[in-house]
Amino acid sequence: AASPAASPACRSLCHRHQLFINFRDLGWHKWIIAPRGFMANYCHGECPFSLTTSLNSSSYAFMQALMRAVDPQVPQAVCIPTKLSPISMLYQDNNDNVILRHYEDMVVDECGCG
Amino acid sequence: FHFQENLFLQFLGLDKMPSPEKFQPVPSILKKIVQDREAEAAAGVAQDLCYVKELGVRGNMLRLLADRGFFLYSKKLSQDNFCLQKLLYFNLSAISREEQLTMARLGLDLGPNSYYNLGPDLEVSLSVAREPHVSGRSFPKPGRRMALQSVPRPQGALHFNLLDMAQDWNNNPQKNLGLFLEILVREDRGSGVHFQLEDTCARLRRSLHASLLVVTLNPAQCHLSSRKRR
Repeated sequence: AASPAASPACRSLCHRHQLFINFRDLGWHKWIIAPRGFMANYCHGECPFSLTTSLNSSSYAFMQALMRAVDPQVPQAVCIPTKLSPISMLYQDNNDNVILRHYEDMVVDECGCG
Repeated sequence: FHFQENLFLQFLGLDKMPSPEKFQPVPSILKKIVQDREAEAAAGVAQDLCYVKELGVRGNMLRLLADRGFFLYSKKLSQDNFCLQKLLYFNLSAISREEQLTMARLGLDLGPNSYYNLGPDLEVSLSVAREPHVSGRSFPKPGRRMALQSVPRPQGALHFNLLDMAQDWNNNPQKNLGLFLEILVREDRGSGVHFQLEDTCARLRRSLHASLLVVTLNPAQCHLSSRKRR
């Protein structure tokens, strides 16, 4: 389920889209003990030059957008994760061992142009 | 979707999709670690994923290894207040060469007990298993004793530090012959309590659950975090 944008005009701009994958839907609940699902948020949207400074952008995104204005061959700044958080997964392997593993930078918290 | 599923399993370090018949009991400490980390992530608190503060050790992967051993039955069980003998065996082969062992804790759960159904006090003896010298016999024998602990009932899970031993096993897998567990009852076998003791031992055999909690640190995965902290 994607999060609603503020207005139709802003809908196409770079922002975070919320997406929750329930492990039960995949049958993975039979071996993953926790969590029950994964927040597979993703970044999507345009990064127009006029808004690169306001869309949580890096300084380089602004520079890139500026260069693109001069030379169209320079690629446009893209919508990417700017803040990520880790997750911990508790699951059972094929040998009945219980594994707790931490994965860094797994969940998209914020997006921006870069 | 099958292709992506395989990739995900590889990412987790699994060859194929696990299909456990039932979930192993998960110690409360593991549940607490998961809940704490989820709460910190939700609150946006910076986390050091290479330090397990609940256990006070460095590490980024925790494994609760299932016991692959078996019960031993001998004539000794009918004398000297012996209750049960069991070989405990933990397969450490899943630990890769890159990982450093930082903790190995044996957990012995002697099963539920209550003040309404008090059993006799127990004595738990833990020895290194050694190969039998008699040819043709496959049963292991107790070697060097590692721990001898009196256990008043009721009692929760018992824990034993096996870090040195696990490191030795991990470096030399052929040395891993397991552990020899013996449980004795400490009450005298009076005529009136004989049946009760046998009942206690039978109950212990049914409810005994052993597991080895192993924490490892992969320096390659934790290098970035330590640099970030500096």
